[in-house]
Amino acid sequence: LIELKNMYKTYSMGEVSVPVLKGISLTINNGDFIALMGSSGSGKSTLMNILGCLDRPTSGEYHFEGEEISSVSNDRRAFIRNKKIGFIFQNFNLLPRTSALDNIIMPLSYTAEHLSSEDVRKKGMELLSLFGLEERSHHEPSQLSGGQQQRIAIARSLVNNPPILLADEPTGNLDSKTGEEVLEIFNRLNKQNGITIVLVTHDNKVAAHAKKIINIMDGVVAPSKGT
Amino acid sequence: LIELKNMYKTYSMGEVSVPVLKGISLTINNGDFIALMGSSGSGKSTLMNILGCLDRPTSGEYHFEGEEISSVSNDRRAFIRNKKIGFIFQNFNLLPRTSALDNIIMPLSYTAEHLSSEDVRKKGMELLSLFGLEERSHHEPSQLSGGQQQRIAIARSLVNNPPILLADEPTGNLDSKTGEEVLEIFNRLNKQNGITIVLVTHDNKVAAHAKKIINIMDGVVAPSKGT
Ligand SMILES: Nc1ncnc2c1ncn2[C@@H]1O[C@H](COP(=O)(O)OP(=O)(O)OP(=O)(O)O)[C@@H](O)[C@H]1O
Ligand SMILES: Nc1ncnc2c1ncn2[C@@H]1O[C@H](COP(=O)(O)OP(=O)(O)OP(=O)(O)O)[C@@H](O)[C@H]1O
Ligand SMILES: [Mg+2]
Ligand SMILES: [Mg+2]
Repeated sequence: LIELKNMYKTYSMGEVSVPVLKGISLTINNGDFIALMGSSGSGKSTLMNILGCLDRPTSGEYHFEGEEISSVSNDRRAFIRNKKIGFIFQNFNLLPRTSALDNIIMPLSYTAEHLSSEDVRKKGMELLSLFGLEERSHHEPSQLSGGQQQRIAIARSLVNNPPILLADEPTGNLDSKTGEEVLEIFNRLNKQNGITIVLVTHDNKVAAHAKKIINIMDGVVAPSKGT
Repeated sequence: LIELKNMYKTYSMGEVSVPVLKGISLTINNGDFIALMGSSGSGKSTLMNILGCLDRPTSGEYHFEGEEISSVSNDRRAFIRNKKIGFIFQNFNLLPRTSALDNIIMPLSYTAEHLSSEDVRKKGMELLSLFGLEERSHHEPSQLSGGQQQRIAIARSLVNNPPILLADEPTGNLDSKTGEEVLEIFNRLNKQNGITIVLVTHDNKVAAHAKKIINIMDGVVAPSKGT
């Protein structure tokens, strides 16, 4: 499904270079459920942004369903991103003066012109209920708790039924019970719907829900172990 | 040091009321190290914002060092907030187009007119080193990882040497090693410098570092247990 070959990413800040990914190679197969771990600042979000077509590598290849996409047009990457990938940001990235419901259904405005606005709204309310937040549908992000914002970001990533879900620390703001409910949803999506999941986490208990753990260390993939 | 008596907080959104705190009473003594726990949306950040003089209760009393401050002037509350309280926000609240170093030393511009700008800068660099981020001093928040931003927010809360530290989920974005380093710093501040700490966390392992755990449930304090 996805193959990264010898991927490098260096940020440049004027005259200063910040090398982060230093030759990442990895394969993600259809139906995988992978936990990505590594210390703070090791490059996990950087890797996720590249996987999610939100950023380009400095060098190296990104094969997506057989197509090399690291240097294709922005339009092509935006198409893939909107159609194929659900992304949960580490800092949520919700739209500020926008209700929880409208935040959740936002991706459908790019991809689902055939759905009636009533169907769209219904889908959004279903996702709100799935995450126990139907009573907060009209709240804006500043009127939600941290963990509620996180769940809205998760719901939004699922509204398009994406075949691939990239989740950057999706349970960091959740108590263990609420976190377990979210992981249970991910498990079901992976086992029943065959959705491929890459999940960044700092928590070993969360990582244990995945089928495989990949560790990032010094900008490369450390030897991975199965769970 | 701090006493809350029968504290209520209800948010009003037009015609809708959202009751959150429903009669919180608690005492925080000098030198306490308290972990505040409760499920997502239970009111922990709401309580922390009231403790930090960032928000006022709907009713009830807030006694701070013997002074009832829930209804005193904004100026008085701002004075207490700047001089006495270090606050670590759940979403960091760093200034966007501002370097890590400048973010850290920002509180000193309100409170430390007697320090030379060289001393201020030196203090900021010491805190950056304490958190292992001296090489990131010139990065803006968007050029930092989630856990690095969290550590900058933590450093900023300490720059004033506050007698009270309010930390809203300070390790959520940190791997266990980096999180342990932060908690070690908190431990030292509490044991050696006598700083009073209230720390919100979802993680039982983090809560175990505190001397006492307070649980918030259905808007009130559930029976607390020692650690
Ligand atoms: N735009 C940028 N410009 C310069 N450096 C950057 C930029 N974005 C990130 N970095 C640096 O790249 C490194 C990797 O960042 P990244 O966000 O990928 O880490 P991470 O593994 O997700 O960390 P965390 O667990 O703390 O979220 C960090 O040291 C960070 O300071
Ligand atoms: N400005 C607001 N207007 C209306 N409701 C609000 C507002 N801010 C918070 N709330 C609601 O108040 C409740 C408590 O929020 P709070 O942020 O205190 O929870 P929390 O315990 O910190 O949760 P988390 O663990 O997810 O951070 C939530 O249900 C939230 O939706
Ligand atoms: Mg990250
Ligand atoms: Mg909170």
